[in-house]
Amino acid sequence: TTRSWDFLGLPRNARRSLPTEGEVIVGMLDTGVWPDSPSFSDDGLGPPPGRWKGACHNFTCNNKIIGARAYRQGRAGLSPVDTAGHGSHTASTVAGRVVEGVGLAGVAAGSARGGVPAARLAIYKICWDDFCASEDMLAAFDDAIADGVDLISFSIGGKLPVPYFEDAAAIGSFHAMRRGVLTSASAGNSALTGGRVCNVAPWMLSVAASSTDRRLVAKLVLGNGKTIGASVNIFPKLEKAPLALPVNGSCQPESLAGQLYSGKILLCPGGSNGTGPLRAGAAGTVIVNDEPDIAFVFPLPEVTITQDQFTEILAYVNRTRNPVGSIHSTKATFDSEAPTVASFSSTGPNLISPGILKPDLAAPGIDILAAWTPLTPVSGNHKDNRFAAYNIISGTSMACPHATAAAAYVKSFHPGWSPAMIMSALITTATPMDPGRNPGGGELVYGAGQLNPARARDPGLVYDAREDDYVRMLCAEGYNSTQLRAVTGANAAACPAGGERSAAADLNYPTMAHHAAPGKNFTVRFPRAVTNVGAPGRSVYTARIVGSGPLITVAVAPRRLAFSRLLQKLSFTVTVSGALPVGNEFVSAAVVWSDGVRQVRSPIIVHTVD
Amino acid sequence: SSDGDEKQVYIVYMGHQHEPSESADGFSAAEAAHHKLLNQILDDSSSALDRIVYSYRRSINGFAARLTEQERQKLSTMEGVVSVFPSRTYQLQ
Repeated sequence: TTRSWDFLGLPRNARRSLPTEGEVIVGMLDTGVWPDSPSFSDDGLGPPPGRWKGACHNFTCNNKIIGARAYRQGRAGLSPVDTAGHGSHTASTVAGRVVEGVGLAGVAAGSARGGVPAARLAIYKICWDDFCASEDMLAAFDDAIADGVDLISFSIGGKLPVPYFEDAAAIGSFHAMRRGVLTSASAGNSALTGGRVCNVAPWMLSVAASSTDRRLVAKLVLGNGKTIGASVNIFPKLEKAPLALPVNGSCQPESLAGQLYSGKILLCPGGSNGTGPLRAGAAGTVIVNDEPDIAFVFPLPEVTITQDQFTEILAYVNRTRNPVGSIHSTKATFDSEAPTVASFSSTGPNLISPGILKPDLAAPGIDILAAWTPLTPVSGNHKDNRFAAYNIISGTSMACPHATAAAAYVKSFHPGWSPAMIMSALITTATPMDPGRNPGGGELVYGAGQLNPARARDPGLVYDAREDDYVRMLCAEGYNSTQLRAVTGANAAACPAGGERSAAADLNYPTMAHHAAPGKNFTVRFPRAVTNVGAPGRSVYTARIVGSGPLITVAVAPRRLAFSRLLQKLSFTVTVSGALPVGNEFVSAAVVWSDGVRQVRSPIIVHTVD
Repeated sequence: SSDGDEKQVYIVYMGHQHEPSESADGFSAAEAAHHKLLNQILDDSSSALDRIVYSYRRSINGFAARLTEQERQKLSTMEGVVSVFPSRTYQLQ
């Protein structure tokens, strides 16, 4: 990517542990990879780590891409080469080499690089165009874990989460966690109302998408001089073309069949991917879209606008004899509001485990430029004849690999840390986000805030959790001992007797969430333990509560933790009580432990969102 | 389908892999166990060999197979089976 890593505070000259970064292997479960991209050059990289057991099937690997397999309903002989572009994009965002002077027709130009350019990639192609099936996913997890990856990047999701043992990703990532492998996943693209956050298991990192301070803007200038709209147009400026409305009111290809709009800018009120206007010969198009924060790439000059802006254009068209407009090429502008969560990013609450806050954090997922495949046009429209080595796309798919790379970065400094310790480091050091700029539910929208890889390298304290802790949580969620003994392979009883069952809130998670009934008083306790991974000698952390407000009371006991050695673990309890008067509201707070240098921030959210 | 004869891919999840097998070509012990389990619930005219799509045998224990609803129900009650769930389609995000 050409901007996001700088925006996140991980510049090209960031402090690195290069020898161990080269030992980190990231498994990409995606659409494969385009091996000839300069982002995947192995110049200067040594051979794969000795522990690597992976393979390259129907693919020529190098010292950057050290493994590649493909899965489609058990068939043999398939190629892991990326025919869709998505897998190359995510892989280069994680571990692409530094490539100078790239861009998409000059847009978003700069030096492209991944978060951990020295890390290795292992490719598991499980998605074919836009289709990914459970059985292929689980086969890839099975192989990736046994091959010896250190992290798994999973930019895939469903519309709604499903129970853990009916979800290939939750199952696969659980077994990954057992072998010390963290899975970083997309939170989903269902927006505020289109579904709920996915990939919600507490042993996976669920990543929301946010903006960077680079906003890509293309202008539509009407004949009356008024300027409207913002989106990506990588075509040359389209000058003063006539504006036209579709005869049938729709720009879908079937509605436009048999009509010609040669040389005109077609105004599309009901959305379009550009295929209809392109087939109808339009010179350009203006499309109403409810995601105005994203710069989609279209197969013809295009501006994306809101419904209100469309109404404004219609007013101009209706009162003008020969309405015309010009579509300008896209320019990058500075967005002082960034980071804001993307309009499409799925939000909580977590429908499977309401006591576990998901998404965990947010990372850049809007207008990300990264490697592409030459086998698919940049617009994704196969009528389009524009191909490029780098493309701009958006999604929680793009946010996920930023978090994966940050996890790899942390792992390169702390190779022995458990998946939960790495997750904790990323979550407790995230930069808080502004609920005013991100409406819809505070932490339910952005989790702990924006990823901050440099701070995550040295978090001071971490919340650790191991297999036994997750099993206790699963007991609390109603899974039985027989199931859990099979899952873990343990002979001992997995769940305590009924009366002793704990709650999901007891899991040593770095954030705290509680769903309250409207108008009812509640008191909830979150027992927690933190492990000292900061100063080697004596260090003292004190807790403060940030932002609880009048509706809830937050107490921490004890408020002082004195550590005498590294990896010492000390416990405390957070008690939250109060009442929220009505439904669909939330109150946020945070417990912040500090030794005077480091800040270990654990967000708390109490909500009445159903 | 309503008559229960239509087959679809289900994942039969059996938890932890006790006998990780690196055998890429041969028929591993884990695969043999999966075939044995499935053959127990299939009628004489069908074989696990024709039904199994994947045997998960390296880190995870389980298999994916084309099953009818009745076969799914029978497998759900077998010892060692954690869950049997239908293959779902997921999307790139």
